Amino acid sequence: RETFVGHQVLEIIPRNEEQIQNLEQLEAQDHLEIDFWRSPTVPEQTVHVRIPFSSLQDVKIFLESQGIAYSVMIKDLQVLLDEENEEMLMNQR
Amino acid sequence: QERSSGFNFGAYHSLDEIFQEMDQLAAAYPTLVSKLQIGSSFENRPMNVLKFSTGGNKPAIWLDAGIHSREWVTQATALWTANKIASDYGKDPSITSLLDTMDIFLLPVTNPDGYVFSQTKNRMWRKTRSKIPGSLCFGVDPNRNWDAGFGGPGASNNPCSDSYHGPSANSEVEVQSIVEFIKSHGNIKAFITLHSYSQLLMYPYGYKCTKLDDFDELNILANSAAQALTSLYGTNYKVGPICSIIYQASGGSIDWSYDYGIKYSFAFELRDTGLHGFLLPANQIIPTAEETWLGLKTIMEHVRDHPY
Repeated sequence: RETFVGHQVLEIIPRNEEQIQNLEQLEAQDHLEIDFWRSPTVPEQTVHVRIPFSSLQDVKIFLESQGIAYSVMIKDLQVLLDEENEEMLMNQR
Repeated sequence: QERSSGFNFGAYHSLDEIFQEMDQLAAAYPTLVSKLQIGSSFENRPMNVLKFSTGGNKPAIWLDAGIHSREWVTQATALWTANKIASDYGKDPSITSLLDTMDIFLLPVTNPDGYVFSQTKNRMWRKTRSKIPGSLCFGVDPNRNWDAGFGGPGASNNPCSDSYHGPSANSEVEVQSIVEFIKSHGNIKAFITLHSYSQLLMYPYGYKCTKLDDFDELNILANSAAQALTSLYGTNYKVGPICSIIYQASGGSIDWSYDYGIKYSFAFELRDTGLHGFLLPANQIIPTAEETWLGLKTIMEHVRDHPY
């Protein structure tokens, strides 16, 4: 079973078209293995993206270098998954 | 078979449990509900559809759920909806009149391989599980695989991407099975697909950003449906064409259905603000299903009252 320890979900708010294009460039970087839950669309619309632990530093540096605002929406995805799993087991019982 | 009174619609369930409950519904309402298999998934799991019919060859409404497997609240909502349709027939005048006029086909788990994979191997899986020749990666995004602007903007040609469109339109047997069923039925009047994330109610197009011929009617209807949905718990929905309220995305199911001639083609993105990702807490399943039902009902009533 694949685990998601250390994966974070970031909420990003692009301010203009240029920042949206920057995010689209980021999305095209396959090696980062990022997973857009809500893709970049128009300025001021929130973007949600899951980032593996190994790519976190690269992505955050990229965002900061481009002046793109972000916050951590989910700090550790695996913690949520474990809680959900626990709840499912309880329901099954 | 034992009646399903003990089934908990407010919990997430395995594929086997969902299939069992579908059998239970068919057994509990034998004159209204039947189960049919419209095909098999890549890993040979059945594509099971519930047919709600009072008999005769009526025009029909198609509903499918959970094409992106990890959105579990979608499949759970579909199952609650199935029970609601069955149990309200003969009690709710609107549903009774609907089913006296039309049939409903409901596919609660559109991507069964992905659903099982997301429960056993990778909780974030959203694609099918087909093997891609020449690639180490598996799976195709089944909502980029329809024959509607296939391979255009908003879909990836990289087999390792989460939005990979696949080698050709309808390459995924799950998509092909639905297409064949819709074509062979020949009288589907509405095509509604249920997804989850971001609270949206959308209509075509996604593969292009032009205004569709029925824009005014679909826009008014979608807004009424969203209003009905919001009236229950205040969940905020955005309404519009895929291209303008999300982004240009090619190969989507409702674009195909609309171009095929099914005027009432809609996609719901159910309740999930993102805070929990695709892990919407189970205590939100029933509220999500209840509010979605009001939106669905608004659309289905309109379809019933506006034959074409």
